[in-house]
Amino acid sequence: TVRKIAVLNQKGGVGKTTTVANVAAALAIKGQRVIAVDLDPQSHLTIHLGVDPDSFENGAYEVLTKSASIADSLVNVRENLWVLGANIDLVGAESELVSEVGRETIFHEAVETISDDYDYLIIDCPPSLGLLSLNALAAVDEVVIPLQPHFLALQGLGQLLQTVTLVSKRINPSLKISAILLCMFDSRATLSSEVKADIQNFIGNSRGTNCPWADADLIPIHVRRNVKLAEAPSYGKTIFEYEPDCNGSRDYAAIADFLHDPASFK
Amino acid sequence: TVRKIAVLNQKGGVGKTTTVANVAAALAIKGQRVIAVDLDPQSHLTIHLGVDPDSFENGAYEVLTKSASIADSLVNVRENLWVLGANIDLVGAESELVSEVGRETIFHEAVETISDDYDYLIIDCPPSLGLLSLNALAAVDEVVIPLQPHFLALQGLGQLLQTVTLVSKRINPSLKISAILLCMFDSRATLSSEVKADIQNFIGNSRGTNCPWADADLIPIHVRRNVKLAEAPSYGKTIFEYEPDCNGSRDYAAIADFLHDPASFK
Ligand SMILES: Nc1ncnc2c1ncn2[C@@H]1O[C@H](COP(=O)(O)OP(=O)(O)OP(=O)(O)O)[C@@H](O)[C@H]1O
Ligand SMILES: Nc1ncnc2c1ncn2[C@@H]1O[C@H](COP(=O)(O)OP(=O)(O)OP(=O)(O)O)[C@@H](O)[C@H]1O
Ligand SMILES: [Mg+2]
Ligand SMILES: [Mg+2]
Repeated sequence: TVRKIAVLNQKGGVGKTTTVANVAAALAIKGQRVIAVDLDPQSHLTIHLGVDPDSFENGAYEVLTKSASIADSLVNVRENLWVLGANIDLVGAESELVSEVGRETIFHEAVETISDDYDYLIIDCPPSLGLLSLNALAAVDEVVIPLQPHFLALQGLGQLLQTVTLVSKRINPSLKISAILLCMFDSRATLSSEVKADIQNFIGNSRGTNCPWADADLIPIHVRRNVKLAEAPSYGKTIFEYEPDCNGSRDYAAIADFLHDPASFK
Repeated sequence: TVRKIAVLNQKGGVGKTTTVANVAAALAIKGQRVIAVDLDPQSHLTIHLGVDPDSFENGAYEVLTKSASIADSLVNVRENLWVLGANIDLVGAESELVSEVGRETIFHEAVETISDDYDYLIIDCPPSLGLLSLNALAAVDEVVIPLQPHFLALQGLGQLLQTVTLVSKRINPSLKISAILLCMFDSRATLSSEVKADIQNFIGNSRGTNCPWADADLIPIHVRRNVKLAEAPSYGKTIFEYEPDCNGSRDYAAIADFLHDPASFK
């Protein structure tokens, strides 16, 4: 079966795209067959992986407006790695689909048609809880939440959890938050460890309840701040291609290993 | 006259709120009478300045839905500093106002009623180019754009400039981009100086044209990455209250000086 993951946080600039690009790449390097989906009209995942948003005929927009299947829209970007790209038309998708019946489950329908010989489908969401992100949540089984270990990040988390709860109640009962990932972690800053402790307590207190994050892991590897991670996208490269010997590569390789097999870390 | 500034960038987490909070505070300390407006339903500016978003009767939402004037909604938070706060109702404002005639100029109307004995009105915008941000652009004379010196930041800038151009053509002919501010600047990273050079070239090439950024300054002071800036909001404090002797305080004091009197830096 295809393991389907949405990477979501409505707060901007927390590391969603960087995480999708590099975790997808790490899994592909390990031999997993991965589809990375760009649901952000800003096309950052598409650009990050070296694809010109104007260069493909079919992408996320065509799939959402039902003029193409996912299979006909995939771009093979690396060995074992395909992208469903975002082009500028995606900007209009949310308003175009606003009156469509079942407007939140269109992507779910499309994902159901994917062949079973893919191992992972990972969706990069825009920084919002609007229709594109709702389509992602309705289509997957797991949510991974990248979070900056800052005070205001905790503020937004509540609203995000509320949205996941609503989707799991009304649309997608199998939806779970599988993991929270601390990004841009500064181990010298007490703020980082204070926010981390807050999140650990929060998750601990929800163990044994039936809320969607009751079994969420706080991923034990944090993505350290590393300028190489910010440089790689300007070359259309993953971190492993750009600088295999840096903290960014080490962190994302370990995070991919954890997601693929959490038991091996315990 | 009141100098009216919108701080805008649709990219998330680039330093808009941190900039509004600390520049407003620095100007107030210098004796300027400043209104800081929180137009973000996330209420981060409100929280940053120590105001509970549930604690005031009237705020940005009431002003936008015309049930209160700005004068009746200001909260005095420091000497010379007032906040027009954002509460959770603001989340609904964009959809509530979507069919209102002149929906983009409602805030402009409200701002016209402000007494002339304020010196500055500074608006913190949400990370989007939607109706709230358009109301900000229609109401002010100047835009200040905080930018993270990263590759993908340049990608979003084009769309932002396009929006400012449209507003200046169709709604607010006096609208100009007065400044671009590099935030979270890492002077050891070549990426920071490469992006800075790109922006300098871009601005240089538009001198003498009649586009809204023809006279924009790249502010000569950059906000360096400084964890104190991320810690201060969790205490409801400005950087000057939290840690007057750190790079964050020095940078924002100098930035406020530059905005108040650019000539003194040349
Ligand atoms: N660990 C890191 N160290 C340094 N820079 C990083 C790191 N992670 C991400 N960045 C950079 O920070 C910026 C924001 O990251 P990214 O684009 O992944 O966030 P995002 O959550 O996808 O943003 P958006 O909400 O706009 O989609 C990018 O320029 C990226 O290259
Ligand atoms: N120079 C800096 N050094 C360290 N941390 C910073 C700096 N500037 C801002 N931050 C922190 O980075 C995060 C994002 O900053 P901020 O909230 O000001 O951005 P924003 O553009 O207003 O975000 P949003 O788009 O969500 O409104 C916050 O947690 C803030 O405290
Ligand atoms: Mg992104
Ligand atoms: Mg903000």
